[in-house]
Amino acid sequence: HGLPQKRTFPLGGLVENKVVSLLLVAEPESIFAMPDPTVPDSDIKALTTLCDLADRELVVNIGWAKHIPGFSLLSLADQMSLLQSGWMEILILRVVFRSLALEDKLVYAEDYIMDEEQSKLAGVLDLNNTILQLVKKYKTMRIDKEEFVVLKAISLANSDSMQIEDVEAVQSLQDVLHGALQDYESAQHTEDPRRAGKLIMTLPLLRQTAARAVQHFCSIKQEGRVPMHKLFLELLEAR
Amino acid sequence: KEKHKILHRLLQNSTSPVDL
Repeated sequence: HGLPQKRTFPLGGLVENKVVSLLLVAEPESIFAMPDPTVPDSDIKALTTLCDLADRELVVNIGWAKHIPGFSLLSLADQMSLLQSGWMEILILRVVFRSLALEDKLVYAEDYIMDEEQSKLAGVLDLNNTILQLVKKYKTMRIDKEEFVVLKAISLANSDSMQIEDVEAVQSLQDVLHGALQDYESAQHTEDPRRAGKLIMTLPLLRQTAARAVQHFCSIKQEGRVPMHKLFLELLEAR
Repeated sequence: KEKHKILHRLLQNSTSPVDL
């Protein structure tokens, strides 16, 4: 019929796009927050739960980063630099994606969903409202899992660390991921030729939100009332 | 770099949680 065969097959672009497939496979399972049922609800309990969850998420996400095609080819120092500047964006994007199905609630974990009241109690209402603004953007765009996994990898590769040794190698990682997003969009979202750009344009709000989150948890750290695990502390101190 | 011992160790470790 003169129709381009590959493009009309719904999964055509997906099968062709190796990077997207690898990222989908690498995507870690969600972990549980497991708030201590014997401790009464309080701001300290909520923050302790969030910090503990973040620490465990970080371990999983460092493992995930190693599965981003090309990431392990960077020097160890550059891998560290990217993670030290991009870790909070990755954690937030995961919360955002988990929260897409809900209204005004953030799914920090399947067993730890924060609504406005809980956010107030934990003293993170402003922060959670900014994260909800991101949720709203991606809801409006109807972001899919493929786009989410590529965008998350892009946010790490594009974390603008000042310490990068091999700038060209990081640039080529960015190019591979950006190319994967563009290929995916031109195969799967032919109705909107600007969709890849629209997704990239959500990253400034993500950067801003992550900076705010790091700042918030740094001041909590300074108050010293909330126990924090070593990896989380290490990365909070890396800014 | 000394300050980032855990990150360093996790990146060097060949088995990531995703593999397990």
